Amino acid sequence: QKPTLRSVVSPLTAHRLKPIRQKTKNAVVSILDTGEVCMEFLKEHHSQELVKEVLRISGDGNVIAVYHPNEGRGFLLDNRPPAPPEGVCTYNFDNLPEKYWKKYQYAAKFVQLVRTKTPKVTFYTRYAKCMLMENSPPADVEVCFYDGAKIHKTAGVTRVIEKSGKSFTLKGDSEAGLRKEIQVYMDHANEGHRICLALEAAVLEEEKRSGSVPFFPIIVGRKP
Amino acid sequence: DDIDDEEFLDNQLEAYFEQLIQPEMM
Repeated sequence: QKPTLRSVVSPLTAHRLKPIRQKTKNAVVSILDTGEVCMEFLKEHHSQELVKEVLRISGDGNVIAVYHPNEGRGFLLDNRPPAPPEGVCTYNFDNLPEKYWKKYQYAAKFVQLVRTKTPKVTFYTRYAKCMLMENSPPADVEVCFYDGAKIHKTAGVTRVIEKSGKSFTLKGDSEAGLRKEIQVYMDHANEGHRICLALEAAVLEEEKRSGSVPFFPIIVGRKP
Repeated sequence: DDIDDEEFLDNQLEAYFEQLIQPEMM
């Protein structure tokens, strides 16, 4: 049974992410304002950085254009990816050649990191700012209390930072044994999380009905 | 060699993340 890319990584989704161009060791990864994700792979040449290969991935992760600028001679690194040539060769997610899988995973990893930090719903309660992030399912939630305490839920782990700065981590839903004053924070965070999910569902309903512009991110309320 | 988030993190990316959680000026 040959492995498939789908068994290794899910198609990336870069919808609603703020554009950024991030340089790493030997590549530049960009989220474009078109929602596409671009990976430019660099090679040093006479102390210049040349873009030798580009993977240009659609915002839903399903279409991947691969090209080698300047017939493979490379293109000087610029502040935006080199444009795809005429008749560029494109693949879809399920027939991307294996030699590009690692590169696709690299782009997907970056996009996932950005999604965990991009608020989709921001809700100001009386005591805290609650943010439901874009990295569903399940989306992270960050509850920043105005007194400095913070509760962050991500992938089955809850990280608590008390206003004193003391921090600890809870695994799964085991909130047993919490000190009383911490339990109060946890209850407030859980209620804020529940409301963010309800707001997301309600607005999603209206967004589907309107089918025009995206309704997210949303900000509900303001810091008292 | 698994790709870890550290690979991407630098102060530019941290600044970008900071900016994301600052709401548009009310």
